[in-house]
Amino acid sequence: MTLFRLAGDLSHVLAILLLLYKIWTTKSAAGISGKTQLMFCMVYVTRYLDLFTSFISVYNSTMKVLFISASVATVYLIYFKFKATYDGNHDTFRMEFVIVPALILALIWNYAFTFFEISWAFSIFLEAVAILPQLFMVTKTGEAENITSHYLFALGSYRALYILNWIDRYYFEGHWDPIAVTAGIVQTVLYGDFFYLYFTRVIKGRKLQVLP
Amino acid sequence: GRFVKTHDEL
Repeated sequence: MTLFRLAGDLSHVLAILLLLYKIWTTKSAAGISGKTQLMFCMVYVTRYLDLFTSFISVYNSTMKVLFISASVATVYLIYFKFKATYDGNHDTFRMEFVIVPALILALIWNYAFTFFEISWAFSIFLEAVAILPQLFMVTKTGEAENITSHYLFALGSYRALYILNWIDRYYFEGHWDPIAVTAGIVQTVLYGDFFYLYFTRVIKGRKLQVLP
Repeated sequence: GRFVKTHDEL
């Protein structure tokens, strides 16, 4: 495993825990897109179907279990425990606009026309765009709380670090995964605007506000 | 196997 990937995975874990911590301590899901979290939950479940059929390492299995359980817990907190605080009125992005294209693309572009591989490809494509409802919500409300900004930064950094990992693996191992790389680049590009605002505002101690 | 290649990343 490359250092870039380890850093990426840790950034991913940090993002997930930051979000759970924010919702749990403030007892509020305000400013968080339930739709994005619901789609991330779908991403983990459809990707890690291989949890019991293909063993990679204790590290891999542990992370998979962690991602699935933390994601289910997040969705539970938003839609059940702290449902009253969830800002559904501002969470208006239509999930079918990304789920349907991701499914169609997975049926066309996959490594084998089997249930497991189509499910895996669907998961990769959906992950690339699952953040859209959250970014849409930040744009619509015009701002994000600092901890939400840190969450988005850690989540965006994760796939960016994976890109460095893929470059490293291509040169040193000849490893090349076109589906993951293409989706990973799209995913990272979607965070572009946010990264800019994060560096120019949040890092300087200001709240993240989207200009009208 | 069912997989064309092993998905060894997360």
